[in-house]
Amino acid sequence: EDDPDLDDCFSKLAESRSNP
Amino acid sequence: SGTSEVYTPAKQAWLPASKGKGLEIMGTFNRKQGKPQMSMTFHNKAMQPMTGFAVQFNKNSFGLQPLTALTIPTPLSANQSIDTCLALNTRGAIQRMDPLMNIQVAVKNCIDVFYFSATIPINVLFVEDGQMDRKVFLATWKDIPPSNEVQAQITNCSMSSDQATNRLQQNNIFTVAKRTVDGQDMLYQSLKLTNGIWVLAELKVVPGNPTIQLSLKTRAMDVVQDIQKAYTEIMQN
Repeated sequence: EDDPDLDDCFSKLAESRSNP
Repeated sequence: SGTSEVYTPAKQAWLPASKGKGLEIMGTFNRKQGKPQMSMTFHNKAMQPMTGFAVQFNKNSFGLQPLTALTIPTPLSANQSIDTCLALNTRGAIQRMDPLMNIQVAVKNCIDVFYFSATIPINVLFVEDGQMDRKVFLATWKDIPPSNEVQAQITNCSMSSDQATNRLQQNNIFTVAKRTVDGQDMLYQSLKLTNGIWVLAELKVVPGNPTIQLSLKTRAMDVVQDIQKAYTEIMQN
């Protein structure tokens, strides 16, 4: 739950798929 | 309904009395204590008592079969109705059905053998250990090609992303990660079917917007339509 790399990967995934 | 709980469709007339020589069966599927089950009401609309009830399934897509014998206290008197639950497992014979979630059932009593078809809501096959590891989720999401991604909209759903998370989790759809980008909540979710098929999902929830965007990714495209239907029914009911 506290793996900063994974946190960052999910943030990048969400940003790449967001429809502003 | 405002209360969030495990989604169970209303009972349907599986066997009308006119086709059951007076036996009417209303039924639905749900999931209880980690097992799929059939919840049924048997109503004797004939003018004689009924005894000797038994049930059998034909081969089906997920190998569903009764875990126990049917329990109907007999005789079932004329005009009497009784509610019964039949626990199921998925260790039976497998044959892909068309439609996928169709199941053929035979019910016997002292009068005759009756056959009917029912549709299994796929969510009763979502298992309790369907929360995918986050690292595995990211790798799997990348590994499944874009051609295996199917998008749909869930309309008339006035739910926050937290409410959606809770409602879905009660139905064994697990949120692996949540991110908010430009005011839009993105939920990454996983579920696993009894036969080991994994489905990954992304929900886009804009606060105040009753339309939610659902994207599904799986290697087993056959199940996508039924998964979409399950999401819609869980989130609208």
